[in-house]
Amino acid sequence: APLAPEVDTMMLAEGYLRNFYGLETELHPSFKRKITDSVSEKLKKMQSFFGLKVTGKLNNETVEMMKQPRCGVPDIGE
Amino acid sequence: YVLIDGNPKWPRNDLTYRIINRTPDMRPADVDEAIKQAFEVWSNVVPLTFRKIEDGAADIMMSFQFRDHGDGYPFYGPHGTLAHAFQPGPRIGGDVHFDEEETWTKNSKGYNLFIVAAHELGHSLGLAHSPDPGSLMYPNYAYRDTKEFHLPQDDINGIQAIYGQSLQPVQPTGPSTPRTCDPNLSFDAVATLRGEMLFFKGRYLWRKHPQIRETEINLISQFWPTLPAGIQAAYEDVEKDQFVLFKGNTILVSLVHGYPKRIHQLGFPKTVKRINAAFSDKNTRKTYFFVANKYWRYDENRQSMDEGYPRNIISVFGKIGKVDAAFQHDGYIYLFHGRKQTQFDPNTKQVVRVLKSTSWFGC
Repeated sequence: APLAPEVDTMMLAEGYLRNFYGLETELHPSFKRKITDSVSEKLKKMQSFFGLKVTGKLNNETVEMMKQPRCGVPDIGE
Repeated sequence: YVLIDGNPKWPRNDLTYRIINRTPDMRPADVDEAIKQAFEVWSNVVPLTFRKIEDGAADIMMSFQFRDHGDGYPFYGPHGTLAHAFQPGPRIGGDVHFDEEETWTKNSKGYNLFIVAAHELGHSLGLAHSPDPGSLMYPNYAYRDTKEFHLPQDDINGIQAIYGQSLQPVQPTGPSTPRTCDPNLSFDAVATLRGEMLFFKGRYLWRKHPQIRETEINLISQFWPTLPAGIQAAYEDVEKDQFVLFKGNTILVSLVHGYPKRIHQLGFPKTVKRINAAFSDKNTRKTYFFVANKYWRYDENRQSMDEGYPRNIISVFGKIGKVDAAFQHDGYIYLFHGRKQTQFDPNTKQVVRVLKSTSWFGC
């Protein structure tokens, strides 16, 4: 069955932040809160890099930026 | 610009490269030429040389790869991630991988191999991604006219910080991205589009949403890959949901077939070679065109110029000189001239105030 749009968007965001901003999502489920905090922090870094409004939240502008074709090299050092 | 953490660099200035395989999307000779030119982008500005070899291990190995190709950085199919490269170093260091599932071209269709290769080679030489949206090392893909390509100054500064200046007697320079709050900033064209304001300057475009304080600057080609730089006038026809752009004697309309057309088809005399500014009044369906010190009025319903035009700009809008850009917002007309803009009330036919051109950006 097709995924709900918001699930699809969240998966896109997590994949993007994992690939380009070093988000670690392989944590135990009990650390879910920690993941949420981490996503917010990484989103802030990404929004800052691209000159977007830094909210730590997944808004339309951020998703639009994540959908653009790009280089596979991370934006922050590994 | 941003350097890769630890500042890795090649210990020698004479480097070799090898093209392991080629995409079937392009003729082999075109692949080789695109990659050769991508190397020249960098060798033109720093004392590095790149020699192509056909066999054995080269410093920089370039290949087209499919999905998971064993380096821990898989591709995921068309779009998304286009390519990646490794920082200077032995073995896989410096190597460039292109996603074979993309459509590679030597023009604006699909993804231009030269543009992507030049970007990746920046990584191969020690550059990280730059947040400057006009730079080659910006992470997102944007087509640029390859015949007119000049390495942006941000990238020149970055690569010269690693390898030093070019050996050429005159140091190369490149285009710089305009600063949003530069007090001397002027615009080529300004228009609304579906609730946003678009400000054009050279090959750049600012997007401003009335409810959002931040302003995004991007290359025009990031949104319209085939649109040329240097748009001279633009307006939105709200009723037809069309975005009309002008450059020279050409009219371009987004997402509509049958264009480009010539401006003379609107009813301009042959002596008019270009339009400086335009805006459309959505209430009256009249579009105003500014050319030198005169303006014309076009009836969008009748599809013809109104009689009695052109008129002198000074007779209606006051002594503002040549108009660079114009748009209508909340019933007022904003006329941009140099680094200033005049807010004009069409009901009272009075100038309300004169503002800095960048006032919309919260500068």
